[in-house]
Amino acid sequence: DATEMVRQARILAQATAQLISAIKGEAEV
Amino acid sequence: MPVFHTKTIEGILEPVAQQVERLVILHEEAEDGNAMPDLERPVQAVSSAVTNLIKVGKETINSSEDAILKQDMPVALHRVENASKLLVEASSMLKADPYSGPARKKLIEGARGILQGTSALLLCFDESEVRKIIRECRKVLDYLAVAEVIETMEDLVQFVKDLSPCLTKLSRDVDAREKDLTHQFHREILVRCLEQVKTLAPILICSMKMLIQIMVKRGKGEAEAAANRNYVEQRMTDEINEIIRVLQLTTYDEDEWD
Repeated sequence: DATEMVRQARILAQATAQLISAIKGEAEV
Repeated sequence: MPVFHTKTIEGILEPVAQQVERLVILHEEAEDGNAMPDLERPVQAVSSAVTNLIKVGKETINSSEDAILKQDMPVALHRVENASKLLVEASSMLKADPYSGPARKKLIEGARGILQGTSALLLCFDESEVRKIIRECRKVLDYLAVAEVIETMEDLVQFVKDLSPCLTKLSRDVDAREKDLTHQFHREILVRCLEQVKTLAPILICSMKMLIQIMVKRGKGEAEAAANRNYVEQRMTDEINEIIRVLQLTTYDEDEWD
């Protein structure tokens, strides 16, 4: 449970970081 | 001074926190009128990640017996969910008008909301994990309180049998927690206290054994032996109470150390 919660939070953080990169036009998503 | 008090939380949030910060600065500096790219796919990726996180979050709430977690976690989940909705709205507004100012604002608010909500969620979960370790500590404290009424070898054997697994778990949990903390001073205290507890445990058992032997033989020095046992027990109790105190500290409790 603990591991899964942390894993999903990490995935969300990464997706958010990618979104921001896309907003800034820094990366292809 | 670290912003996040565990390496786990820091590893998850630090990169996105920096990104959000840069996005806000960019937004404040550049009301530049550039068209926004199509954000449907990255927003969809965030939205799916939020759905999965909420699912795991709800499962965690349902399976937990921690009343504080049950109270706090839904608020954090709601925050993440709302932020995700803002991003979806912004994305669809930008499809219609890539220059939309309100859509940009929603994007920033959404990205911030995801960061704050995820942070609240992880903190809430982390605090719950800390409470589990504290429960283990209190179990050991309860056993230590029993030490003073152990008067036979049979009871001492049972005492050691009961105490040992709890001490092992306490030691393992505190050790893992210490390694995950970003705050060096808190880590050092936990290491020191844990070492003391490990050193004192066999000394306590030995002092209890000596007292029982004196009592059985009706020998001299019973009062001194009892005082010695009580002293060791009190020292262990103090060290564990200090562990409990430090486990509850975060980097926001710095004033206490000034």
